[in-house]
Amino acid sequence: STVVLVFQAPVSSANERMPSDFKFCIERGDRIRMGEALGRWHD
Amino acid sequence: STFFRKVQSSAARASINGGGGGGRRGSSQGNSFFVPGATVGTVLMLGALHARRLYDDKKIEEAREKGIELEFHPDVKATFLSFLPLRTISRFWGFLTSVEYPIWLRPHVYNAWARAFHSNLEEAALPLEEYASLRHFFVRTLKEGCRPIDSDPCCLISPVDGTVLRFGELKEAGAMIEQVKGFSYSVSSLLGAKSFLPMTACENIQQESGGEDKSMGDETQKSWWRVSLASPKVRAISPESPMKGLFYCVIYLKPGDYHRIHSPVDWNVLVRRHFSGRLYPLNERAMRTIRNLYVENERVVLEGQWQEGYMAMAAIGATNIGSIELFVEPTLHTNRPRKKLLHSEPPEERVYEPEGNGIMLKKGDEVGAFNMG
Repeated sequence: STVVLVFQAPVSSANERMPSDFKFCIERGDRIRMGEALGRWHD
Repeated sequence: STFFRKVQSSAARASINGGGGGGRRGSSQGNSFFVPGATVGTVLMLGALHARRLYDDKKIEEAREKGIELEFHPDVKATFLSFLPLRTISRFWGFLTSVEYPIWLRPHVYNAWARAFHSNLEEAALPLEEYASLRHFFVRTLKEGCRPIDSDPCCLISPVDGTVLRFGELKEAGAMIEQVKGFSYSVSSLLGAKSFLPMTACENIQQESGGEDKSMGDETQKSWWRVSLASPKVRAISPESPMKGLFYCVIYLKPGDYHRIHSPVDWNVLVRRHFSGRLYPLNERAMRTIRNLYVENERVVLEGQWQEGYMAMAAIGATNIGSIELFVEPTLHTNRPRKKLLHSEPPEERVYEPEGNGIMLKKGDEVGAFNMG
């Protein structure tokens, strides 16, 4: 079985001083457990 | 076969040595050899198949470590799969795994399962004796605190235990996700043509979608018979591009993994779509050899909104784990017997009430589970 997530996440515009882009914190082939972060962004 | 020949020759020798009235005794001795012989033969065959699978997995792993990408390569065995009654097989497997075991047998069966598929039994919420069947054990809950939820408010968590297959940002025209190198499928085919996927009109689709990747559009032009058999939803490439900031992540659950699905963020589920497709296996080999695997298989899609915009989660079934249970909608039944021959029915859709708000889910809430068969 497989789960596919598709989602919108924050991306900073070119003129922003502090980038708030969403970044994945995983690698392909990683084992991940429920509750662990897939990605983060800055507020 | 050598083993069986030896068993048969030893049985024949026993029959000759016995002679006359003793021949009957010799024959019964031969039969008594045959049953354990067949069992040993079966065990050896299963062992050899398992060893070969481990060897193949190791080779794939080594190739991946070297940075070699798996490539799409259809083969005859994969084509043969499409003629098998996989739904019936899946349902029969579900029936077999629902059989209740006697209490004394349960720990042995589940320990064997855990050894074969690397499950951590210490995490199971209940003592092993309390899981009446393998099916019940398979969707076991976990002990309190086994899966702490990341408390960072600016993070999106994994909804399941599994292996990350793909992730990234959807940028290309048609919003394609790569199945393996050389073949991609479109997100709108996966989620449904009526999905609220944030897209913008794209005029240069021909230039942008062409190139080295053999996408679905190319394949449909080359293979008219595949088009005629495929469901309408996988035929056309979308003439739109995804909006900036649209991401995806594909996570594969092995048979030994915890098989419940949780909410990745706080969000409102507005729509549920059920695609009653096929039930191909979803292993690595199938990914390399079966076209549109995720788009063809039976799946449940939840779509909604979260604080940053669009959110969709697709739970895709396989032959062994064919039915998807939704805790937010207990009346939904998947992996039903199929009445029609062609797999071209539109998805069954339900809009969650109250309209506009849907069902509110908190980060980490249980959403559903994958069941055996």
